[in-house]
Amino acid sequence: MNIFRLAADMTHLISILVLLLKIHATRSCRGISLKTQDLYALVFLFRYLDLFTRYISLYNTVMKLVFLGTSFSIIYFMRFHRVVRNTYDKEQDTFRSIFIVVPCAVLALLINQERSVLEILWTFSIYLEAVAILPQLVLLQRTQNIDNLTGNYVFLLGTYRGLYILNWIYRYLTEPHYRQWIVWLSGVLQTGLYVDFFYYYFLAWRNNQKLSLP
Amino acid sequence: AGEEVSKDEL
Repeated sequence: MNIFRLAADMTHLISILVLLLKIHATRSCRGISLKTQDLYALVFLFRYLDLFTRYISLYNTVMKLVFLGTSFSIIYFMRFHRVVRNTYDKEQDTFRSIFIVVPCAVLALLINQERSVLEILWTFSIYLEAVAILPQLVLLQRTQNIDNLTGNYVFLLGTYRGLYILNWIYRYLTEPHYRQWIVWLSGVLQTGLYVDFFYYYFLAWRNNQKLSLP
Repeated sequence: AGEEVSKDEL
């Protein structure tokens, strides 16, 4: 565990807490894509199947359970909470998840490290996480007056991915057997998807204006 | 072992 990895995980955790805070404090999930949240739940579900087969560390197990629990509770609020569900922008959240789920599944079947069910599902989760933010970015573009917590939620998610790249560089330089092209390429693509968002986020911050994506 | 190391990530 290096400082970049720890910072990345904590940023990821804080991003989820910011989203939960938004939902609890404002009783609203306006501007949040349920499609992206569904995809993240799928990502965690398939990636953390090794909870049952391999013990890595207490930290690892606890974080996996926290990510699974929080992602499903967010979905619960958005789908079923008496008040919150009415604030979901269903008409605006139109991205077709199938267009990213199917290609990721095909890619995981074709390009993987090992022909086993667990490995292919794990690889699928890596590919899917890379593009799972797309419905959220599309929804943000359509949202007038993006609120602070939503903007910060997406900003923290992008920061978490950027910090993972620093973690990989560090590990590549310090651990002799650390090679993972599938993870690296997916991670770089994922971080790249945020570049546009970051640009407008900093522009809004510098000019002291509300964030909006053109 | 090369493949296992990155599985300790989240």
